[in-house]
Amino acid sequence: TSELEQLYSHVNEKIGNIKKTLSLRNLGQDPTLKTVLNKIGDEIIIVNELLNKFELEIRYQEQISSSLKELSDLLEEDYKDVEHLN
Amino acid sequence: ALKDDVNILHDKARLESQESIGFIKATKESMK
Amino acid sequence: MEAEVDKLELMFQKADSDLDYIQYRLEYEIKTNHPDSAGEKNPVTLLKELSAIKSRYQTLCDHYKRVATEQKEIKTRISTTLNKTMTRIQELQKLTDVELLPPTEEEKTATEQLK
Repeated sequence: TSELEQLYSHVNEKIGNIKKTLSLRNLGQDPTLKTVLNKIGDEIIIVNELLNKFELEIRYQEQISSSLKELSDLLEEDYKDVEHLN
Repeated sequence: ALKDDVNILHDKARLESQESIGFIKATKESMK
Repeated sequence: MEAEVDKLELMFQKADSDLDYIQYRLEYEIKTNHPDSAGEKNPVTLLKELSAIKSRYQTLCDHYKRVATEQKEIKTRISTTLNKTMTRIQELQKLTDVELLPPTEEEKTATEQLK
């Protein structure tokens, strides 16, 4: 049944996409909707730029993580030395 | 909504980065 | 029975390719009627860009959560190790009665921050 369910959702997804595309069919001709389309296009550009910044911040966090790892290793060494002294 | 979500997460990530930098400094200070 | 299953399978495959063909034809029609120009994009392109953005957002979210969790774990490990080390040093001081200078203001603030 799970295979059949997968098949069912696969076909349904395709039908959904077709319906969506059908509704877009005459969108280009209507001037008012054209402005909406352009606005969506602009928003997509803005969101992409924000995602780029977000990605940079995640890269920066990864650098911080490696610094934290180094620090943790240093502390482990310190602790071993103190244990040794003790 | 997606734009706001990305902004919120980006600010949160930046705050956490600053907090981690502070944490590293404080730890190094304690190690002296 | 097997023949019936094969027949069904063929029917599904045909339905699947028919759906692909319909989708392709619709997109082709929209692209021809509404070609992408510098300032304007056709609805099909925008739809694809929208779903690309959503999946990129999801990927970045998952990545961010992984890094944040990893950082928390390392910080906890650092705090634990540091506390253990300090406790051991204090024990050593008692054992050896070594006179140590009182902690400087900076060290106090750092310890407070860590706590």
